[in-house]
Amino acid sequence: MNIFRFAGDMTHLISILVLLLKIYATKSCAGISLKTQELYALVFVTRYLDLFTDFISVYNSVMKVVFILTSSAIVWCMRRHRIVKRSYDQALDTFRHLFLVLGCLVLALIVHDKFTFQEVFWAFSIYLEAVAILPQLVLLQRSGNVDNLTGQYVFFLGAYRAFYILNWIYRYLTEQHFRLWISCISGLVQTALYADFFYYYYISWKNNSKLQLPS
Amino acid sequence: AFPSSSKDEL
Repeated sequence: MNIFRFAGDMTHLISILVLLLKIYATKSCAGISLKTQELYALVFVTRYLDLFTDFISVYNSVMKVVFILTSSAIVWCMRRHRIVKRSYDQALDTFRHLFLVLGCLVLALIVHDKFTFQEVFWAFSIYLEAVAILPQLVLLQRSGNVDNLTGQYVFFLGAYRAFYILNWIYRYLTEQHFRLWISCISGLVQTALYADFFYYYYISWKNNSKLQLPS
Repeated sequence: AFPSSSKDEL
């Protein structure tokens, strides 16, 4: 494992912890898209079907379990927690996320490494992760104001993407048979979706002002 | 198990 991959995993983990902390500390999930969180939980569950069949390292297995548990915990809080669920912006979070799921499933049935249950779901999870942020970005766009923690959450998610791309470049240069088409193309799509958000995040940081997205 | 692809990533 190289330093970029590790930095990517850590920023990914931090983004999830920032979100959990925000929900726990403020007892509010205002500004957070439940649909994006449900998609991420689905991404982790379908990608880590190999948890019991292919052992890679203790680090990998532990992180997989942590990602499944933390993403499920966020969804649970937003749907079921007595106080937290009251602050959910249901009226603003109207993205048709089922279409994303169906589209990714069809794509995974067409483009995959091998036509097996695990491989198809692995490809599905990669495609779904690429677009899972869309409901969140639409929600931020609609609400206009972005509170600091939500901004940081998306910032760390974006940082995770950037580090993973560096990781793939590094692996491509150092490993002889590194194949990455499905991951890399999906990863580039995913990172491109953040570019717009990052631009406004940078502007607000430079001006030391509150993050505002144009409507 | 997957030394040549990105399936050893998270």
